[in-house]
Amino acid sequence: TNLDGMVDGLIQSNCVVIFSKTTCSYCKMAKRVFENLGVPYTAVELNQLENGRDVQKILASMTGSATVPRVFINGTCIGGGTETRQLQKQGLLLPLLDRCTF
Amino acid sequence: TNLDGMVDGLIQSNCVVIFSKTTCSYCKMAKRVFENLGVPYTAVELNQLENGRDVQKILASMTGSATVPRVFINGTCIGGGTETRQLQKQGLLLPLLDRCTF
Ligand SMILES: N[C@@H](CCC(=O)N[C@@H](CS)C(=O)NCC(=O)O)C(=O)O
Ligand SMILES: N[C@@H](CCC(=O)N[C@@H](CS)C(=O)NCC(=O)O)C(=O)O
Ligand code: FES
Repeated sequence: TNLDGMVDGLIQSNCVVIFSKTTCSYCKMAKRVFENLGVPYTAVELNQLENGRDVQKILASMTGSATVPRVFINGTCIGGGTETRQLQKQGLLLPLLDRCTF
Repeated sequence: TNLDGMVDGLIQSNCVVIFSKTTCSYCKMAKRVFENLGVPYTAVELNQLENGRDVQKILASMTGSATVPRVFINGTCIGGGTETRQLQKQGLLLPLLDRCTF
């Protein structure tokens, strides 16, 4: 399996991608931000993927953090749960979403 | 090992006990509430305990939830991260802490 290709494919074809774990409240919080905005997102639940740990390592090298959630908008990592909520509070999240061409 | 005895012993001799996982942001949030109040707490990191999963099951039967954090004040479970922050915001946490006789 080409995991790098899979991660790339996901973030290049889905405006909002949240790498998450189903058991994590911070991940639920990040998802809720987009739900409250009525914005669809793709959730990748790393605790349910066979190669979840490897994907987490890939995200670490891509984004500088081996944690969840890892939130991508328009192919770019905007950070984790904290950054997502902060951007929303500052009204800076919707402008980012408007740029999505897919 | 008598795990029930261990859990009982901990919550009966420490005013604030937080059953936690070191990797969990919600647990960090609960700890921060007490740190900001200058209140000492005992943290039990279930992901670092050999019998962590069993302790989590004991907490589930004691408190109704198999999640972390599980927060005890004066021997009573006040809930998780959400409840801890809510009580603090409502100014109801310090009164609970004043009752501690140990
Ligand atoms: N400040 C970060 C916190 C990220 C974090 O610490 N995530 C935890 C779970 S809440 C984590 O990934 N722990 C290691 C793991 O689950 O593999 C954010 O806002 O996303
Ligand atoms: N609303 C609860 C959420 C508790 C929760 O869902 N905790 C997660 C981690 S954030 C959990 O325990 N997941 C299962 C596990 O880690 O065993 C609270 O405020 O404490
Ligand atoms: S695991 Fe508890 S908040 Fe992420």
